[in-house]
Amino acid sequence: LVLSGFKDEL
Amino acid sequence: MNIFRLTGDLSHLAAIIILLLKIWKSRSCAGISGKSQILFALVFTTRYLDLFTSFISLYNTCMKLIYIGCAYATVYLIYAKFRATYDGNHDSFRVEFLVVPVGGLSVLINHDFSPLEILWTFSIYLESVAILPQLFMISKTGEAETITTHYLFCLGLYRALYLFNWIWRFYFEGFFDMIAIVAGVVQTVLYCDFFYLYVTKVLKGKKLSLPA
Repeated sequence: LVLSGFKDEL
Repeated sequence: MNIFRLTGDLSHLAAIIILLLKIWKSRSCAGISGKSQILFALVFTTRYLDLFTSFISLYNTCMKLIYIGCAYATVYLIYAKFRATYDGNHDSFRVEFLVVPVGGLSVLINHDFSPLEILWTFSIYLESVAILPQLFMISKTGEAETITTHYLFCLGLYRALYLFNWIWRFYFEGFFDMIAIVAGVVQTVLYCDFFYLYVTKVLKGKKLSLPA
């Protein structure tokens, strides 16, 4: 589960 | 990955490299807030701890390493190599007034009460205000070198492009991150006054100087 939706961002 | 996200990242990268090159070529960090640069190094350090826990893509990993590396290189140039040119008297913003409230807020408002998640949230909140010492310094001296304004413009443009990226992601991927979005809006708004001066002065070939 990715809690912070934008973890793939810089 | 969409066009706003990619151009946002490249704009961010351009800002970081412009600043490094400006300091390196002129052998001087005059007019640059070392405090803002320390805050950015802290932002990258606390946000990219997931380099150790998860792999997203080669692009993601490389960019994170470049951002962190450049941030620390900039701090090194300002506080060690070209320390003699550092304008500490004008870099008088009290960073504890940013770090302490931001630290408190990230403990109170986050997605999950876990160390990595709190540090990620801290970095998002801190990034939104990390430029304040630099803007404060410019307002204090009343002027900025043109190259410094290009740096600031790229840095502000990056977060503005990210806002469009988030709108895109909301429509096409159906999800959003309220913490990132609110902080991103705050961050972009802080640059609005500067954007205005940049367009009305710097782009018309004038030096950025504020009325006394």
